[in-house]
Amino acid sequence: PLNKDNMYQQAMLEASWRHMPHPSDSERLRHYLPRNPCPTPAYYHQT
Amino acid sequence: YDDPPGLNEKTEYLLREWVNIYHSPTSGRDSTRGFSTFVQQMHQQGILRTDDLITRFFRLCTELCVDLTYRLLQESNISPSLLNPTLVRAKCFHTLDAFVRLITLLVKHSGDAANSVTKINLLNKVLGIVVGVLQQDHDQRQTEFHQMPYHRIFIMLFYELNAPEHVLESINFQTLTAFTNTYHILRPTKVPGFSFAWLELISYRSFISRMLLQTPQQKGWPMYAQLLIDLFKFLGPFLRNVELTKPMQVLYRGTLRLLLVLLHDFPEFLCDYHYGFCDVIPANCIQLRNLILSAFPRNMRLPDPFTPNLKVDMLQEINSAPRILTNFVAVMPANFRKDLDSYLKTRAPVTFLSDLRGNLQLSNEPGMKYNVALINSLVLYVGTQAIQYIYSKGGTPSMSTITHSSHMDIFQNLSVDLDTEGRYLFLNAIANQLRYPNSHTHYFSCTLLYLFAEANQEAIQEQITRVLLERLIVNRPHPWGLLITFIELIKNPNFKFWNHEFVHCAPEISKLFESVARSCM
Amino acid sequence: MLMDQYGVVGLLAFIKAAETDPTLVHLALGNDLTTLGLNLNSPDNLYHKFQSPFSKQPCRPQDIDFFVPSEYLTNAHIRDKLAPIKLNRYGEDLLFYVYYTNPGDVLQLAAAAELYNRDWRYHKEERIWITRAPGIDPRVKSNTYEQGTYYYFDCQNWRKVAKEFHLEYDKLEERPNLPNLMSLHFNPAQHA
Repeated sequence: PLNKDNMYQQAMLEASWRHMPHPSDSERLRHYLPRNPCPTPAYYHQT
Repeated sequence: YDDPPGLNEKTEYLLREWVNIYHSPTSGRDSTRGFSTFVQQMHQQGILRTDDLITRFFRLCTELCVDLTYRLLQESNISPSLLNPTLVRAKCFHTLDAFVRLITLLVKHSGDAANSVTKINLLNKVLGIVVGVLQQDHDQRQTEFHQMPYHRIFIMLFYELNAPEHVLESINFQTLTAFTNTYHILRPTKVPGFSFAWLELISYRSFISRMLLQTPQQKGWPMYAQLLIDLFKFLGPFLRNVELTKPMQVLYRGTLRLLLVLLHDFPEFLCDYHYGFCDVIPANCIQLRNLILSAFPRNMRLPDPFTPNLKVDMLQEINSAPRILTNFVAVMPANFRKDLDSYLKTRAPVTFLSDLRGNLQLSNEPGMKYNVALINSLVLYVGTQAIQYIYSKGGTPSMSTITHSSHMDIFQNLSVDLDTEGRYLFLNAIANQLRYPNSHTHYFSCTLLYLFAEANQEAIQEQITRVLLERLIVNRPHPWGLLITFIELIKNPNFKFWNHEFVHCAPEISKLFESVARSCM
Repeated sequence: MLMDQYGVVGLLAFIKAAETDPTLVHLALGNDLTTLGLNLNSPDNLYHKFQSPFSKQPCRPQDIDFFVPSEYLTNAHIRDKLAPIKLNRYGEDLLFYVYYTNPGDVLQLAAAAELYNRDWRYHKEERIWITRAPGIDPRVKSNTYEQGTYYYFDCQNWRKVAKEFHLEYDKLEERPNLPNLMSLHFNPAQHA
């Protein structure tokens, strides 16, 4: 069964899930063509 | 912290100076020109005078960078239209990346070029300081904690310290060790609010490359294996209890993605550490475990398990022992190991068998009764000893050579004497060795089939079937050794598999067996 | 037969429970691992382009950091001195490059809008860009479709290819609408 620590871990995981890492967090800053994510139509090429 | 008066202001001034230098076009290649003038300023401000002051300087810089990030994130929460997330991050990185560059240059230029010790000591010091600030921030802010500034510092520092420069290459293994220690200290069970960033950090492509590919003699493998075990240990309780909240599902799916990359690119790594991973993955995480057990060396061609009349014991690889780089006997108490060795050698003390169940039991709490790690260790140890013993007699593992031995006494005793919970764990420990063609896969496949054939109660046969079946009905991948064992069980008339009541006990069960049998045929 | 969770009936009960509890599915039946966005049949290593354990998207070409001389990197301060991005001044080749290498980004939409201005149309089903072949009118034309020879952009071989099409107008995308283009030109140095 989950213990107190596990419950705390679950709560902290939940909180950090609200601000997940962003792809640009792992990339060098690009001044000229920075990422500007936006919802593009599903029928566009996604990769 | 008793910082000397004025140190905070000095540090803030210096950090601001450095950020401007870092971003100015005149700071030259990799900011080196700007750096040499900046170091003069640090000297003038007395920052480099003592180790203690340098430590305080780095801590204060880290805290300043983190506070700035929280402030900018706060602003963006207040006016999201003005500050879109990309812009907020760019503003945070503007300072964070400058701070990382300063650390990198101080590490590179501390001590003379040949003196790697001062460089690595400074790197470990700085990483330790960032870890300390992170842990305190995590403990103080609790659910308001934000992983981003620390994630950025670690990943960009790792990136910069892995630049193709001689001075960095010469300390690369110590650098990897420093980061592995850092990530181990920040493992999810210790800093759960940092878990998502943590998985990003250990999944970072150049971290994987350095740890699993570029470091000679696979010296990064045990370190990377430890980080994966840290991850499985965090997921374990939630998976075992099927407490899969949305965030946990995201983390679990992220784990599957990472393992798929490792399965595809570094299967030998999963092969060598499968035992350590399966030791901490809960028994009900069938697919996660199958994924690890399905790994096989890239230079190996697996014969199609569905080949009619496949002669497994004729395969060339079947007599090679797989590499197992986990010290799997470490969990065995010394005198248990002594009695075990004695029994294996002389079948004495006879009490060893009757005491065995008690030695494996931890409590009477259902679901928690047994020492799973000890069962896993006992099974693999006895199996490897049995294989050695068979070879020493000039034989090779087969349905006939594995019988009538002290090793098989132990396995048969366990299959008869344990209750259903213990037997399930025992049979799982055997099934965890059914992998790609090697002597362990072959020996344990024969053992499982032999236990089925020699069972004195149908419950044993039912549980052997259950352990195999639950591993077959999950989505792919399925380990080769599992498939060939189940195919043999359902095809070989000597096992009379289809006569058993548990095969026909319910329409869904019959359908399940027939569909699995069909896909196996 | 065993009536506890360690027998065949226990497994069946777990499977049936999974039918109603999606979180159990992860464990009882597992995920279809081919849907996690990784090309498991790729002959090349995957880790090069492994963007994140939390994303189905592999790295785009421009996301894979590579150690280039720092002079190659755009310094924040000279950003303003560089020509602003004006898609209407670029050739089709570059517009297609911007479209295909910026999935999920404002740039992809902006490139699509400019291609639309250049009389290209995006076929939502075929997922390709199509334009009329110069000087060749459609053989058949009605108010819902037309048929004839057209050019489409083959992004695998990176060229325009003539091909017969039966074009249903409702399968062609309307003019893409763009979010405010301001963010296209943001420059962190101005906001530091």
